Amino acid sequence: MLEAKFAEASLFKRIIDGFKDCVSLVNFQCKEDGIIAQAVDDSRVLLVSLEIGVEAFQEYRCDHPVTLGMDLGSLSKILRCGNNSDTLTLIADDKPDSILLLFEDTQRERIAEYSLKLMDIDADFLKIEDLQYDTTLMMPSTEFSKVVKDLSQLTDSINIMVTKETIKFVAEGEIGTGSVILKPVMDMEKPAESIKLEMDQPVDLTFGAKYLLDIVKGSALSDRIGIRLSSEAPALFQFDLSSGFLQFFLAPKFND
Amino acid sequence: MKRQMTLNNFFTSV
Repeated sequence: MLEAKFAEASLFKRIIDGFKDCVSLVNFQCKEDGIIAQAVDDSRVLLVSLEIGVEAFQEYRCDHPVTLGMDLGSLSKILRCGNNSDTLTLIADDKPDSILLLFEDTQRERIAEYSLKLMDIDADFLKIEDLQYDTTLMMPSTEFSKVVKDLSQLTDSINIMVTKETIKFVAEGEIGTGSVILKPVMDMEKPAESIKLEMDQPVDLTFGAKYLLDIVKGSALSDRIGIRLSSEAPALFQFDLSSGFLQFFLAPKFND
Repeated sequence: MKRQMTLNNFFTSV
């Protein structure tokens, strides 16, 4: 039996909205210590890895591990039926054909109940080794989102270059070029506005703009984004939850 | 021209 209760339905909505546009069919693996999911987009360029720890729930109980295969488009339709401030409880038995979603507005004593049919999803699982990264960046997710959205207007590839003191984003397109340069900065009054940079090796990497546009949809989950870059491995973009995370691994573009 | 790598270039399926 799984009973996973979010204090606010909006958290689960934001999690699903954060990656429903890049992957559609996802197996959610529910265990005693929380829920994890992994999915790769159709082009096999972007991998989403989700972990929701027990602490992120108001109440959590999972007696036996259970895998819930869901179509995120369908799940999203049901999530829109609940109000953001409702509590949301996910309920499934040990061998479920469907999952129950229970929205409760405790102030108005309104209870809405939906069931979603589950799917058998045959998805392979990619083994992510502990990767070595050359550069780690922490910055406001709104700032990163703005840079990606602005530069994506010019081109389908965005170049990220990091040297000791500078993070440079460059777009070269048919209509023109653009670049945004950011420097590490510590904002004592608003720590969330700080930009932190840890660099072991400079990096110069190119990524498909359309995938970066998918990644920034996770910005609603956290006001900070962690970006880890390596010349030898996919980049890691991470939004932290109060317990857990939403990670995106993105394969770069290389010179032919 | 740059070529888009896929995750299969880096990760193995299990």
